[in-house]
Amino acid sequence: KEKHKILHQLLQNSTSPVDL
Amino acid sequence: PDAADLRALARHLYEAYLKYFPLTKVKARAILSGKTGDNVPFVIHDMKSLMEGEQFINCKQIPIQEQQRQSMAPSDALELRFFHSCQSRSAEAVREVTEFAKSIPGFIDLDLNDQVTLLKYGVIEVLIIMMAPLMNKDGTLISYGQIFMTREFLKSLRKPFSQMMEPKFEFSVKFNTLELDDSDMALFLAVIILSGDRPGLLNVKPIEQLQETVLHSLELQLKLNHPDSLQLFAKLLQKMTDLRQIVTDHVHLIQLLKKTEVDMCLHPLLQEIMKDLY
Repeated sequence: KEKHKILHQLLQNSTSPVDL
Repeated sequence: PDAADLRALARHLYEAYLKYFPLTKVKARAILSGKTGDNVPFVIHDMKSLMEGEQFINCKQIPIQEQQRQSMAPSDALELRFFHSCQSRSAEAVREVTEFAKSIPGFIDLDLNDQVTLLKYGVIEVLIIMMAPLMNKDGTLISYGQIFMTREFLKSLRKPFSQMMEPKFEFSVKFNTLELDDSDMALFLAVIILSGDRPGLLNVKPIEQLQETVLHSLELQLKLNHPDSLQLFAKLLQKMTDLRQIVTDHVHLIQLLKKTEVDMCLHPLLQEIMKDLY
């Protein structure tokens, strides 16, 4: 899971507030 | 599923496509054919116009010290800087593709690890397919259609930057002869994402079932939308083989860049995707 942290975040946040 | 269900699925995916992808084929072709009135793209055809055009390109990811690096030849720094803005646009595009994937009925019910695997392996293929409508034989639109960058200019960059786009042009020019529209593209992208043969998938069956339904919907869509185009469905599926080779070559080029360019740092999201990919 750690290896694909950002992809996990993108998939789980419906609003995608991940700071790209 | 009956024909009405397949049409509803096609409509749903087309709507999601329009929602998440800002530059559609309709818009891109209008810009490329000069049908947008005064709104013509800025043309980058040499280093001077690249410098002038930089203000259009999203540069927010570039650390200040990178821009002011003195030890590098100015054009070398410019190439790296441009490469960095491409990376930030690609990362944003990965986010758009993720949102699109989540809108495919059944996708978010798949095992989360499988969702990650499907995206990891599918996203570069999707991005390359999505480049095709932005390209013609002479160049490509970038930066949401604000810029047209010539193929010759991309070819004139130093190695290996010069080798990055040429295979995509060759693929796109051929792909564009199939004349898919945005509603066809939406289904095709979903088919690519739902590939049950990606390495490391835990539960292949539900993925294959989802893909089969989308494939039926795509086949029907192409029959209705392109009644005179014989074997279009088969031709399109064949493109998926070419696509895998292009992605493999692309990833190898990026890996080479990482080794040879001291000053190159890869965006963390792209790093995640490309690590142990092919």
